[in-house]
Amino acid sequence: SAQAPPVTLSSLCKPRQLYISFSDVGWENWIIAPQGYMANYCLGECPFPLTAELNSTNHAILQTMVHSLDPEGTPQPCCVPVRLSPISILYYDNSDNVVLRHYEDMVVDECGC
Amino acid sequence: LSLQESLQESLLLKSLGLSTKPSPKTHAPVPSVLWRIFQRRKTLPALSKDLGDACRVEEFNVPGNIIRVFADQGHFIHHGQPPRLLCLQKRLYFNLSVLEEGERLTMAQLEIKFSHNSYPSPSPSQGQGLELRLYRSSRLPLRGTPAPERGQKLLVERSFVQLHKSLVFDLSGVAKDWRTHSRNLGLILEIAWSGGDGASALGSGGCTSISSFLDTSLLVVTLSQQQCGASRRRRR
Repeated sequence: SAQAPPVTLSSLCKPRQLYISFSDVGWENWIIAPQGYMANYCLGECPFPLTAELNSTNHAILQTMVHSLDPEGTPQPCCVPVRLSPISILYYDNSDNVVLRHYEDMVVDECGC
Repeated sequence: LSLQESLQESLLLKSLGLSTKPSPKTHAPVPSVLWRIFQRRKTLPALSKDLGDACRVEEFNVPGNIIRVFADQGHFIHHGQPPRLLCLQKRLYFNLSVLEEGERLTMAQLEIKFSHNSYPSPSPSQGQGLELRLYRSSRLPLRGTPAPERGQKLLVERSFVQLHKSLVFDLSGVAKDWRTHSRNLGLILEIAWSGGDGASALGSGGCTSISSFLDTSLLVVTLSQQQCGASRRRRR
């Protein structure tokens, strides 16, 4: 562990901001609202020992231990979304009907290992 | 878009349950009921959003994650003067073919809108008033037939003394039947003047109050098995 760089707070597993703009992907002609939304994503390290803030599973705790003993053989646990929330999109369909559609799991609220 | 980008776009659209990128020809106004539901959901705090159920429409208390409002594509059956005592006769048609195969219809609600509450109100004591009848078409009318075949199935018959800005009817059963068993041949809407003779129908009150008829629309709620079935499995 002496060689590993010190883990800083900002490098720990947590949500990072990611704004999706529908006009950037050329969808502004058929999406009425929203024009975009904050989807976020997870990024960061899951170092040993895992602290409670890192929303880790028991398996992740085990894996960090093994990683600390055998860094080449076993990777760190992944940093993934553990709580997501839905969004609603209003759009026109091909028959010019107005459609309101709810999509689950579209916004990353919390990350974990 | 490059070939790769268009492939990525089609995959993304598919994950959103859309087979192709919509290309609307007109931009109709957003029905107020949809805008209200959209705004309410948008302003929910994040935590209750997670607890809320994107696969249920709380406003109507039915399962569903897609709400569409279909504009009526029908036509008035009479140009000019409808038959005696009949103020309005209209064929209604809502094209439900846009619903994807994997969508389960859970609710359909017909709304008949008038531009305002019309007055003077007929006198119920004399048994005068407006009657509304809604038929389900089970046969296409022969070209030129002035009136719907009486064999149509009567769905709703009610009288109302005072016109309301909008009338709402639950047509979930009919819409489900259109999707599963029989062809969607539309509906026939009749509004008639009851009580009193033809002259009074055309006099003050009577049919003139129907002039404020605006339009009809069908609000349909469906549940996408792809989006609501899969995520449920994953969570479990």
